[in-house]
Amino acid sequence: FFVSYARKDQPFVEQLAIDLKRRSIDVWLD
Amino acid sequence: SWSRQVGRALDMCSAMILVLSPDGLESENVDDEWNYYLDNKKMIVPLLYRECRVPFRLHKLQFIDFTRQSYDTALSHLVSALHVIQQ
Repeated sequence: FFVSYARKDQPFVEQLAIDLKRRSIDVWLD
Repeated sequence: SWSRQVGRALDMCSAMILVLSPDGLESENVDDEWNYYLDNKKMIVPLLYRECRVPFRLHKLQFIDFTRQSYDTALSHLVSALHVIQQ
């Protein structure tokens, strides 16, 4: 999954990516 | 380059998680990315992270709302939606 987000939301998005990877969901963050 | 990498990733990924917030809606990159997916009929899962006015083109999509429920509850809804798409 491509994750589209604003820079200011990066801390939330990084935590989300960790939680999704733990559930075997691969995400792409730029 | 960064924009070429993003373009390649946009094409490589089969679906998008769109993080909606006032800053997200102001970002030209974010705007380009979700419009590219809609134009190419690729799937988008919008995630409402902070209250904002959702663009008209996104109204018909089902949202995962992180503003009105706990992080863990919203995350489990998101994971369910993404697992369905992955299958």
